Amino acid sequence: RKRHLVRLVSKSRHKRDLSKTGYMAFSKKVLKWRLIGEGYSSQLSVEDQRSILRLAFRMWSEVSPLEFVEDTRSLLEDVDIKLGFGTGRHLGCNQRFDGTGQEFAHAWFLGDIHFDDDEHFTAPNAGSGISLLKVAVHEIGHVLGLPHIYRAGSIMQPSYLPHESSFEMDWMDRKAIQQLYGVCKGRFNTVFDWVRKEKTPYGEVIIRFNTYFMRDGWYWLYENKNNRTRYGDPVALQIGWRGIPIDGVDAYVHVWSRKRDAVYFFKGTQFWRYDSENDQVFRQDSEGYCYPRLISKGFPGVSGPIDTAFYDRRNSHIYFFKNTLVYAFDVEANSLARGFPKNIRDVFPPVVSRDHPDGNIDVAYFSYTHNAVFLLKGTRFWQVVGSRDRWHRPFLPRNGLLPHKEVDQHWFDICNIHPTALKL
Amino acid sequence: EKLFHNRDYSDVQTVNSHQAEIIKDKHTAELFLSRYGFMEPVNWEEIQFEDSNTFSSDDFLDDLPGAMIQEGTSVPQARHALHNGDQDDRPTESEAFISALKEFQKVSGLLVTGVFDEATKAAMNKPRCGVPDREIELKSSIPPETSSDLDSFDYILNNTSLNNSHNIHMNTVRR
Repeated sequence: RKRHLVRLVSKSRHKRDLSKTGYMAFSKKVLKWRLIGEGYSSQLSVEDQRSILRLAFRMWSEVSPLEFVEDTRSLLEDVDIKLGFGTGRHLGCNQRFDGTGQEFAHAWFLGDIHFDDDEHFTAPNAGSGISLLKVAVHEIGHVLGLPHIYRAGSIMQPSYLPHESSFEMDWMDRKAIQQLYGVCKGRFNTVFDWVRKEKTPYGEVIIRFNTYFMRDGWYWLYENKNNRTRYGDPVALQIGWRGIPIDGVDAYVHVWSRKRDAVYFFKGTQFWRYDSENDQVFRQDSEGYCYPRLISKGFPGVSGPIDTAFYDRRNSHIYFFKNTLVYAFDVEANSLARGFPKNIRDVFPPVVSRDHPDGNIDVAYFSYTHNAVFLLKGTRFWQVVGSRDRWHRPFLPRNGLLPHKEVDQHWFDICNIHPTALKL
Repeated sequence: EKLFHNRDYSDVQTVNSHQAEIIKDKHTAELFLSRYGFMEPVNWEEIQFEDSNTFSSDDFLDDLPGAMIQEGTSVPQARHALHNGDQDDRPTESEAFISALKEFQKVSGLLVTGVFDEATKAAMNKPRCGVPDREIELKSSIPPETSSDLDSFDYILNNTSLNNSHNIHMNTVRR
């Protein structure tokens, strides 16, 4: 009886917090929305309307911890955000629309969004009319608690700017919504720089890399120059990495030296070799090995599952992490390096005594952008002391771990979306 | 009789019987500026909607202090109406209009002249969002909101649309 009461009260009382800005915000992370049946537009097909609105909500998910799910079944009062089209007097709303021109939509705090169906709403990139996507993203911003922002390029500008062919939420808009709902946080399965060789039209071979973050069955490409993920990410693993386990991996290792260039994914007790040129896993590689293979077979002395691993080009060793132990595997000798496994504190000592992940780490990542190795665990990371650090401060221990920082303050806006919004 | 369209709406002629009122003179500009929060409504009754009596029946609103809420106005403006409490130190009408015009010109990136020129007219006639530009600060004389006040106040915000009114009662009954 008591539990029922708790559930009853929690269900109907939406706890509100004013957050620091004094603007109201939802205190739920997963919000339900619905395009109201009697409020369909007469200009676009219903499916077009719903898919544009789905994308608009997804765009807010991609930059904030909020997730949105279309709910066409629950009681209306359990739907957080209701949207509809109407002209003049509409949907029982107190504010009448003014016909074509001027007001094209309005929204109420934490509740409804109405679109003026006298306006000529069009699908994205139609090149004419008023982009329903752009207006929807703007009005959802209001519902989430954002006011108008008079900044060129902000999606929260009050007036419609037709000429922007494609639009995305810029840095300041992201910070505005994150002021209300916080930043995206979470653990990762692995992080790596995927290196590829490409030929220019002149036949030159150039080497490119991109940074990828993986979490469960999703991945993000991270654009280091722009401090954000690729627009439209996350994407499902099975779309971008054919052949690896679709529910995620434990580690990614790129063995790259004068004689070798091999990419491996690890999951459980097995590992796969990835064919970067054909963008899929090898069934059988040029050495005749069929994949997946047992880790203990490919790397004698090491057995899965492992926490993570990375390849150190300085000494051609792969460092496998498992619980509190580190296994250094000498690739050239095809055996564990002498004296390993060792405790992680002995191999990667803390620079500040109590500031250490103490094993069970999520990710060991060598970043070409930062030319440094990072160990990630939970929402924190520790940077490994590099040669340049030791040049400036010789007293630093070799492979020491510098004091931790927050992952989300270093790699920004790596946000989940609701599974129903994931394109498969 | 309502048009019935082909399945693919190919025969939709966007013949719009009604057009938003063009902002062309001082009067319509004043309406625009007051509607979007740049100045106090000059003729409060002007903004009234015709089925005004439906709203006042909602007793939540009645107990807002000093409420001069007209039916049909959206709640954000209701907070705006609260502002009217301090009558006697108002600027003259034209001063208020000019300062509001300047404010609008400034935020719209126009030359701040205080004159209702062509550029300002064009900016006012652009398609735009109906949410007011200005948040109206509640007077400090209003007691700080307790969380329960906040809840009930939020409830107003959530459920102002008519088709939710039955929800309001239903929830009240359930609580």
